[in-house]
Amino acid sequence: KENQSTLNMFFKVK
Amino acid sequence: MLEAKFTEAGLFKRIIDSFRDCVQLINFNCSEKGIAAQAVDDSRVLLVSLSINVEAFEEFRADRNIVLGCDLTNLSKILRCGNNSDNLTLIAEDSPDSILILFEDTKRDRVSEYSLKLMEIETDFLEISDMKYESYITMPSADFAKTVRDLSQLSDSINILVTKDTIKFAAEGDIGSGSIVVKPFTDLDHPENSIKVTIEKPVDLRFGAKYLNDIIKGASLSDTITIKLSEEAPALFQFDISSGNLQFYLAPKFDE
Repeated sequence: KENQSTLNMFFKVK
Repeated sequence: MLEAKFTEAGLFKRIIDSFRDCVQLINFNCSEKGIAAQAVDDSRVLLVSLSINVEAFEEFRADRNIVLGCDLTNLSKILRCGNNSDNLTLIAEDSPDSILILFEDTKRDRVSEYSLKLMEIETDFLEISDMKYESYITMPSADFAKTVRDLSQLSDSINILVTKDTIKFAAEGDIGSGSIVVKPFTDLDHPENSIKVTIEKPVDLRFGAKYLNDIIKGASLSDTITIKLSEEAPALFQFDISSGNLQFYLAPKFDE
């Protein structure tokens, strides 16, 4: 099964 | 006060058309450097980052930092009212609640003027630190767009596999599978047709076809696209404009 990652997992939220 | 004049309204229209389907609301940040904007789609998978440098404008003046919060559906309604060859000027006060959009057909002495109401858009800002990428591809944007369109018919995921001398795009779905392999080459007469690959490490990544179909709308901005890939990190898809660029950061899919 494949999972979609989100940008929040990689970038800091300011 | 902001006064930003594009020689051709068509450029700003094409820029907005390149991302108005994936994000609805966006803050344009105007400063002495030009106009910049960042927005993330609702699923937080795709990030749009725009920068239009001062040199891209025929005239540009921003006395202080001005934020223009726009609903892109409404902005593009107004942009459709001008002709592509018109001059387009954006005018706003320092703390504006609306923006003036001026189209000038200099040949016919025809001026049309629209005012667009602005919005307060509260968004968080994603800080993209300098990412380290493992593979870089530059290729004709039209080729990339066709590749994405063709493979999305087969699956809702597209794999991009880059090795030293090959880029392989592949999709596998219920009706069957498909792959497109391209190799680096240099076209001296038409450099924009060249395909360039630089790799530090081979990468094999999978992306949602839906998002790639959003990204290829940027192909109208530039003959070429630069793709930067890194294992287990968002990929960067970049279209350069005369002075500035439109970037899409796309989070990959993973096997569970």
